[in-house]
Amino acid sequence: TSPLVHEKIWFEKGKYDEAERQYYQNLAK
Amino acid sequence: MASGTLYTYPENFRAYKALIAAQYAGGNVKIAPGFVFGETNKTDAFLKKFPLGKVPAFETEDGQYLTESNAIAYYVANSQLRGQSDLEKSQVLQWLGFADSEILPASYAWVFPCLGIMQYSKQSTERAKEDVKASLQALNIHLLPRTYLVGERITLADIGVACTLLQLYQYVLDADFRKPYQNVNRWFTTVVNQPEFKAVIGEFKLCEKMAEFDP
Amino acid sequence: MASGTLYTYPENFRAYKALIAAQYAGGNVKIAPGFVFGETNKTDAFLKKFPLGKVPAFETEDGQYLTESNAIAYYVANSQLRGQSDLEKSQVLQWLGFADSEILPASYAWVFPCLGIMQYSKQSTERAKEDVKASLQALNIHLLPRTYLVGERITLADIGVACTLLQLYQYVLDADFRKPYQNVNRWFTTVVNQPEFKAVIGEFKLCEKMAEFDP
Repeated sequence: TSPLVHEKIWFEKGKYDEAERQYYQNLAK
Repeated sequence: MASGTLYTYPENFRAYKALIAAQYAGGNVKIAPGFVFGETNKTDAFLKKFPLGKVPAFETEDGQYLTESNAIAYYVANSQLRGQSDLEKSQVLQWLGFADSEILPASYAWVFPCLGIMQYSKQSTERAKEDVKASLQALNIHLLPRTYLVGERITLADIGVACTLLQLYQYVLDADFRKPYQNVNRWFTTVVNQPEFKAVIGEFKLCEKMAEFDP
Repeated sequence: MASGTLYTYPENFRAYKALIAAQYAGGNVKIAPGFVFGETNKTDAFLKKFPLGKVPAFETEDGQYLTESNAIAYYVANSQLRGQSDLEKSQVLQWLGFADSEILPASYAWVFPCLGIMQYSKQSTERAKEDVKASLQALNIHLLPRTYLVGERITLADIGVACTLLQLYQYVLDADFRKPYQNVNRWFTTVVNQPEFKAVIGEFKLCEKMAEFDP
């Protein structure tokens, strides 16, 4: 088994970044 | 002493790192007035300086551009904050990396649903809690014999890790949950009550009741 | 010149950063013989040194412990690689942060399903491709008038970003996809063909056919 399988990777970072962006953009408005 | 203009939205923990570092170093870091997130950072003028359109973003007083919050904090810091020896400088980078790769993903996964920023998933939240425990445990072991993360004075390591923990300590690390991590609590409380921190983040109130997802 | 022992599994791009930096700096970095990922890093002896059990992990020859690949690479580097002025040092950190926060998640999301390491999701892959395009475009603009990312010599910025791009250039950035990013291609080719890189990663072969998920 590839060691990469055991690496802890934040696959969903993009989703969280986008959600954070939307949240603060809405706050800015 | 570095000076310049910081582009950010309010209450951005990433921007706090640079602002607190500037307090220690005595640099003049002004927050760009009139910056509207979602608008200003999509203008051609902004994208010419900062092609990815992200914040925090920093323009030095002599017209250089920096992004990535750790880089900006480093630039406006002083030699105490950056670490003295090569080992200390590396240890500072280690803790900044730890904050970004270990604490931040778990913090977002746990707190964002509570704030309505993301959808709730029981599995994600439970895993995030376990990840937070692992991070706090690693910090707790390290801080048993130490006042600060690196060396005997505050460095960017303390600033970076503390700023990344703000959200957790504010919303979800209630007294019960944080009880096993006394060394971290001691260190965190000391750090956020330094005048340089208070000048940026104000009075910090520790979580009393763990926030939860409210459908 | 820093020396010590690096714990890692083979072909770990994070470990490459430190190994390549050591090639430039002349340090003696040995890879721990007999290290078995999933076993050695779960032993009490390892966890006592490196509580989170992650690799790469580094033990200096005088018994200090470092984790986080950028910190290890920094430690074994020299002043050329770290950047000369405060601005250059900050720019090096900026690009290391860019590699970790902008390139890496998208690279994993795109490539891992092709390697059978994670499940395929059309939506995730398409978003990852767009994120990779945005990162390459930012690099392409930056590298139009520049040979290296920071200053006029190779630094940890080039090492970190190039190592983080290895997977993409190996598996998915075929000639068509990478065609719009000529400056990045020029820079990447130059960097991976430096003797110090080749000593660690060998001859690098650019992607000929874009890997895809095979159910």
